[in-house]
Amino acid sequence: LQFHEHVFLRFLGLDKVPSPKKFQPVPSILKRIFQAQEAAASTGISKDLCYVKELGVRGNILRLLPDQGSFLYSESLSHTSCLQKLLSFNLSAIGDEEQLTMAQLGLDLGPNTYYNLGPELELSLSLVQTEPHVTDQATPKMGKMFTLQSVPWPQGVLHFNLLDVAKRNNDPHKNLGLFLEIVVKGGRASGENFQLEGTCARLRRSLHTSLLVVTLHPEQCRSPSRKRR
Amino acid sequence: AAVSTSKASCKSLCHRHQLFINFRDLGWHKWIIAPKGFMANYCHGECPFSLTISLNSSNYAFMQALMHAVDPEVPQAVCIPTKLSPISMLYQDNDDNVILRHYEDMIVDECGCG
Repeated sequence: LQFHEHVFLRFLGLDKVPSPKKFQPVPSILKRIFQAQEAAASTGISKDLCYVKELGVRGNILRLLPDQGSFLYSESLSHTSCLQKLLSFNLSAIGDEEQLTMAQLGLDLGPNTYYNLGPELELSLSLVQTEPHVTDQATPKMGKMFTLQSVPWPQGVLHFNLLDVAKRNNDPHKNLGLFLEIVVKGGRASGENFQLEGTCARLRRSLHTSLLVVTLHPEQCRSPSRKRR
Repeated sequence: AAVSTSKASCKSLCHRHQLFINFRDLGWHKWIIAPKGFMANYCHGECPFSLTISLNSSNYAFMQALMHAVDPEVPQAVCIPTKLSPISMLYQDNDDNVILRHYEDMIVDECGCG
């Protein structure tokens, strides 16, 4: 089968055959959306391919971007600061013509089985100015803090809507850079002490961050035709 | 007067031909997570006048087949997809992004004379 591979790749929106070193874990939400679409297509049920029902947004291209940032270790860490991490997401895969309809940050703090009901954490997210494709900046230029959230104890995945941040920052030649700090606020409900360092080391090990981006390709998704009068 | 038409054998009549492309045959299983391949079906076959009514055809095709039967200069009606369905592809690009993309009208489900 003499297959004009490059033609098919361009059709898929790719310029060459990807050669990933290893497969990234596929989040259950993408699997669910894929399986729902497959089921609809095989039963002949027509589905709006430009609306992601599971996320409640319009779009026909979903991308899960891995975090390319690194942990920051600085002496100036306050005694209750648990971890500081530079988050960096490469937005260059998003085509200029695509409209951004969702940007959801996922922070997986790991299963709460690691911790017995403590400690309470305070989590803050700030914008940082990142140089294009530089991921291990020693001292990021801090921007505005846009989220400060208390978490009763490390548990599961937390989601943050970054659509406005990503839209403002959506210069495809730049990474979206964020600064994450997790501070320990208090011990277990009973007030007992706990090993701060052990808790933070575990958090650093289990923390997994990713950015789920949904876009609408205008040529493949005409705006829903106006109802005939 | 009854118009004589060629007795086309069933096999040569317009219908859907199934063709499955297995991504592993192309070495693409290394970056396409799902599906394992896709049905690249196609439509092929004749649209003789005598059968246009039964070959899931459009009225236009019926008229064109009639005209072709009267004047062979008029091209025959052609065998085209009449029902299509989309596919979704879950793959990984060179930046380790996991991408889920929907493509409509990718799979031919039914064919007819158009």
